[in-house]
Amino acid sequence: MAKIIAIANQKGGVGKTTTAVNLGASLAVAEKKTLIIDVDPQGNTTTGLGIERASVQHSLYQVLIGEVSLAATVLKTELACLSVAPSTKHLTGAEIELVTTERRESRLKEALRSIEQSFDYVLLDCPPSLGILTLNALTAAKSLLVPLQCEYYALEGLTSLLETLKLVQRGFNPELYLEGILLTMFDSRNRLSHQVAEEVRAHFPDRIFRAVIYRNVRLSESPSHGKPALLYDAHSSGAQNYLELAKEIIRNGEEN
Amino acid sequence: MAKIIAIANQKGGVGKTTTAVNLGASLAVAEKKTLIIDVDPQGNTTTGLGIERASVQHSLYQVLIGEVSLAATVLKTELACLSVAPSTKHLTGAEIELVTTERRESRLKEALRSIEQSFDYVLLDCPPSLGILTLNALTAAKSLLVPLQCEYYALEGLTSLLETLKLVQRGFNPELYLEGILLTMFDSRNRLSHQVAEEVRAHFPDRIFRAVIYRNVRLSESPSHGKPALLYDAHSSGAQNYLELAKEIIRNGEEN
Ligand SMILES: Nc1ncnc2c1ncn2[C@@H]1O[C@H](COP(=O)(O)OP(=O)(O)OP(=O)(O)O)[C@@H](O)[C@H]1O
Ligand SMILES: Nc1ncnc2c1ncn2[C@@H]1O[C@H](COP(=O)(O)OP(=O)(O)OP(=O)(O)O)[C@@H](O)[C@H]1O
Ligand SMILES: [Mg+2]
Ligand SMILES: [Mg+2]
Repeated sequence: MAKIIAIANQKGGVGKTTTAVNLGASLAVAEKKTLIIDVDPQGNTTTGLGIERASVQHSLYQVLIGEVSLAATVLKTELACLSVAPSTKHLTGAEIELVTTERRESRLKEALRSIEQSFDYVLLDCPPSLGILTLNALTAAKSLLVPLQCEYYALEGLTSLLETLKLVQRGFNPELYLEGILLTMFDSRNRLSHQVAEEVRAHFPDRIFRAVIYRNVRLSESPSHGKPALLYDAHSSGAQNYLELAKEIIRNGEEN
Repeated sequence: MAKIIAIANQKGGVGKTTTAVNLGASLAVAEKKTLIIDVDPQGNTTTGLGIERASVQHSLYQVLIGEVSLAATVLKTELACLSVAPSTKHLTGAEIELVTTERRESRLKEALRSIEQSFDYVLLDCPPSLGILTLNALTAAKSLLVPLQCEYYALEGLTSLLETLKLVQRGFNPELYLEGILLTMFDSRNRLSHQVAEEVRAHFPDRIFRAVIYRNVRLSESPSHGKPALLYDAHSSGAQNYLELAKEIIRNGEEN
């Protein structure tokens, strides 16, 4: 059974896609068969892995409305153990179209049943909102990974995200647990980064990853080459930080 | 008649709220009566201006479902010419509740009719999505200001945002025009910033503001004090950049 992790935070630009792409690549080089599903209509995970959205045959939108199976959308990447289920701009319509349908929040969960045994890890890259697409991901997932940018507005949004987690645990997915809070874009020269980190460590002591992702220009350059940082500049601190995160998640999984 | 400007971009974390708060403050010190409406359920504009969300009596959610007038929500700020219409977490429900109602996209436009003559400028801070809340803002606005972070993923999203602009112009709001594209978080030491700026200038030569917002830590610190950068550190490059932007927008308005 695959470990399905939703990467979600309604605050925009906190590093959800960067985490999905680079954690996925790091798990793949550790020989874990990994699938990343792009649940965001923006499709940044899709292009961040070098796939041209216009040439995609089948995408997540068609899966959610029941037209194709999830397996039909899965594409290979440059890494042997890494695959991706892409999204196209049609996915924007899903938010409105699914509102009035049956089992609207369980579409992704049902679609995953038929393929999850082919993978060790499935990562779900979510859009910056708490709408029906994110709800589908939280219902399908076994755990939630929260990227948290070390900035004031991002910290502010954490409480409402954890409230949403509780609502989903009470309703659609009682088994869902918090995989951890990941500090991203940490800049050690910047007092604000340290303040945010201290505040999170004080409020959520045992829920924050030891691995920290530092601000690193290689992480923002690599998407323009359609590659994870590991393939663009393996020695960069960004690539190394995500390898550390992958090791920590694999270790946590073995202990549970 | 007020100049109503929607500040929108579905890409997350590109500086929409930072632009709404700091452009609003800069227009206010230029003696322009300015209202900022927080159309984002995250409520970052509300707290960025020092308002405690839990103590808000009437908010935008109640306006959109027709319970109160927009005027009843307007609060004063530390700047005489700056007011804010706050949002609370109830606004999250509006996306789903409005889907099946009449004139769902024109609620904000209608609500603005009764108060727009009391202001020179109204700024609409949008959430990071192209859902019903952003659609309400684009239908109510006279123009669209697009903050564009100088990063690859942000550049990628620009085309689909400009497509949405065309759709809204053809359907709900034929008068809507592009006020301009604003480069944000520009870091002159970073090659990627220059590459993105060159690409935007090449593709959209006459639609990009001369004013550029440089990455400046004061802009990310000021929200934790509930103040725009002008009141937190008026000499910072961030505060100065937004004063320049305000001057450029006022000048553009006088020439048209
Ligand atoms: N550690 C880092 N160092 C430097 N840049 C980073 C880092 N992490 C992410 N970035 C850059 O910051 C921007 C925002 O990151 P990203 O797009 O991954 O966030 P997101 O949460 O997925 O955004 P959205 O809410 O739009 O989905 C991107 O341009 C990305 O390249
Ligand atoms: N020029 C700048 N220099 C440094 N930091 C900035 C700058 N502009 C914005 N920031 C910071 O970057 C983060 C993202 O900005 P902001 O929240 O304004 O973007 P947004 O587009 O409103 O995000 P969302 O999509 O979540 O609504 C914030 O923490 C903000 O303080
Ligand atoms: Mg993303
Ligand atoms: Mg915002």
